[in-house]
This record gives sequence, C-alpha cells and structure tokens, in this order.
Amino acid sequence: HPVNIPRREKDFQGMLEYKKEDELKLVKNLILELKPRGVAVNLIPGLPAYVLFMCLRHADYINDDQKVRSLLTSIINSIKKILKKRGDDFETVSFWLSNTCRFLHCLKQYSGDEQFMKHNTSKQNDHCLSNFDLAEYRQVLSDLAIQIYQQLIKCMENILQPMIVSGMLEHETIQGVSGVKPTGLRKRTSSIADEGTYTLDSIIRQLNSFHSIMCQHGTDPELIKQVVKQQFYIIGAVTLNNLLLRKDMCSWSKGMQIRYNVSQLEEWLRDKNLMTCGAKETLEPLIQAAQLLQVKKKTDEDAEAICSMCNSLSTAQIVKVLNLYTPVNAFEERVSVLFIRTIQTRLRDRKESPQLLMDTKLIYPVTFPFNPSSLALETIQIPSSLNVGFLTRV
Amino acid sequence: RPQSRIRVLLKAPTLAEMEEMNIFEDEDSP
Repeated sequence: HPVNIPRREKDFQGMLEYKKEDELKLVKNLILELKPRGVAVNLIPGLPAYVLFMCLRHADYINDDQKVRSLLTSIINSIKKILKKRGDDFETVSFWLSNTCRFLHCLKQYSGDEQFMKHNTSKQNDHCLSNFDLAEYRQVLSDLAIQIYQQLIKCMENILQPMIVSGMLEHETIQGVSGVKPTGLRKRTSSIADEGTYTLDSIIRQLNSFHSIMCQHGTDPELIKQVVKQQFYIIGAVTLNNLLLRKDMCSWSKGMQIRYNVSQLEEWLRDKNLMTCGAKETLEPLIQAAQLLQVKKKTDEDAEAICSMCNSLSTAQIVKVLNLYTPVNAFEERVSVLFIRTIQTRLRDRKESPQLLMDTKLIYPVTFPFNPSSLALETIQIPSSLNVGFLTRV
Repeated sequence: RPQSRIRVLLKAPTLAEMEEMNIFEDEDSP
C-alpha cells in the first residue's frame, strides 16, 4: 500500500476518487446501511449528500460519462430501496428527504448554470462540474424528492392520526367549563383509563419531536414550513370531521376547549417562528366551527353574523353544526329549525361544493426552493464511522 | 469563466425506468 501522505487542506479540490468496483460498496455504506439514529446523529447535516456529490464531481472531472450515469442511478435506486424498507420510520424518511434535497441543491449550485451561482464563492465556482450537464438528472432527483416528501407526510399522519380526536376534542384541559356533560358523551372514568388517552400535550410533544428531527437533519427551512402546514391541515381536518359527526362534540364548552387548543397550537407556531408558513390558516374552518358553537344563534342579526363569520365553512358544515348543537347548561338553548332555515336561505347563493367532510388525504403541492450551501467542499473531512475509507480525497 | 463551458447533456431515464435497472439484483432475488 502506498503511504498516505497528509495534504494541506488548500491543496484539495473537493473531490473524492473511487474505483468503479467500489460503487456498490459506496452506496451500501453511505445509504443502505447508514443508521440515521446512530452514526448520522453526529455528522454535519447533509454529509452523505456532500460525499456522494464529491464522488460525482470526480467522475465528471475524469470525463467518464458511464461512471457518472452509473453512480447517479445507484444513488437514486439505493435511496428508493432504503425508503421501501424503512419507509414507516419518520427519522429515516426525514434524513433521506433532507439529503436528497441537499444533493439536488449541490447539482444546481455546482452546475455552472449562472442562475444557481449567484451566492457562490469564487472557489465554489471553480468547483462546478466541468464536463456534464446533469439537468435531466436533476429532474429525476426532484421527482424522487417529491416521492419522499409524500412518504414523510404519510408517515407523520400515521403517528398523528390516533392522537387528534382524543387530544383536540375529547380530552378536557379547561376545568369546570362543561359542568354537565351533554347527553351521549362517553363518560371519562378513572384516571387509569386516562393514562391511555392522548392529550393536546401529546400532540405538541409529537410536533416538537418531528420538528427537532427535521432540524437535526438540516432540512431546508422552507421545506419544514411546508411539512408543518400539512401537519396543521391534518389536525384541523380530522378534528373538524369528527366534530361534524358527533353530537357530543357540539356544545358551547367544546367550542371553548377547541379554541383553547387552537391557541396552544398557535403558540407552538410562534415559539418555532413558523407563524408565516400558512399553518394557522389551515385551522380556519375548525376555528370558525368552534366560534359557531359559542355565538348566539337566535335572531336574524345572529344569522347574519354567522354567515359573514363562517366563510371557511360550507353551508352543509354550518347547518350540520347547528343541527348537532346540544345545550349543556341551563342558559343554552337548542337551535330552532327556523333559525337554521334562515341561515340556509342566506347562504343559498354561495358557490361551493356540497361536501360535508374535509378531505383528510389532501396533500398540498410541495416545492423545493434552491438553497445553496456556504460549505467549502475541500474542507469536508469524512469521519471513519461512515466506513468509506476506500475513498481518496482529491 | 466556468459558466461559459460547454457541457455534454447526459440523457436521464425516468425514475420508473431507473428502477428497472436494478443494481441489487442478486440480493433481491430469493
């Protein structure tokens, strides 16, 4: 073996040389067998993406189109394979979403295309790909990132879904508001039974966990915003749908509880600096339903106020809530048939779908805004824990 | 100037076509 003479960092060009026969070993160690919870925790965010890109740069540098194609195909297929295998694990999916995006950003940042070079240092410009235009592969990677995003959303839904009805509707944190339970409410019994139920706190803890995992993986802030908006949409849609189907959830005090819960979710957004990501807006139908439970529902003026307030609810939803509304305390009254007729008449000309329930499967279209990195490739050092000692820094 | 370089466009297969080039053939077969 040749003696490995350490070189000064400034002599490196930010490439990693590998033998063609080591390609499978490379994707195996760096993608298929990398444990996001183990080794990857201590890595700089996106390191696997940078390492793979530095290998790609070398294949480009030696002008070997077959090597470039083969590596890209192996990378993409390996990411797909690991997601097939561990696609129900939020950490794995989040890890590969952020790395796929980082790899895609690198392909742009070092493409030589002026539109992506605006923030580059001159050294970074020197490191642009020299022989191949990989625009078509960028498209494939972008398609892959969309697939991974959708998988992340599904994964997150599977975890959140069982918590939503219990945490947002059933569990009561405001003491003494409801007094007498509305008829038909399943009685919550001993504290032991409560231990198995989810509370709003469980939801908030889960949101914290998702958020901190994504931050740890160096997920693009713009992408985190989109995930959070989708999370809030699901929470709002599942909660509203259950409210629309359960008489025992349509009372003045439930309205109060929901508004409190929504305020806690808003507080969470504020705390995470995510107030402008559009998440709060997705809760608007639920907020309006909660308000509807609490406003007076008697006179023509009440009807007018309701119609202008509930612009995010469909007529079907408004009428359903009014029909289900169940007085709990002496000062509350059932909504009269006449009042509901008045509302229906007022809303007659609205152009809307007659759909009662919200689509809980809806996924907002995702985008991956270009996010160049200031990291200098030539300074990247690869920890031995990655098991890629067969790569040579060039 | 790096941006003035002429690079060769590498035609890429689609994601689905890529899947057919299974690089893990040996491992995946029973």
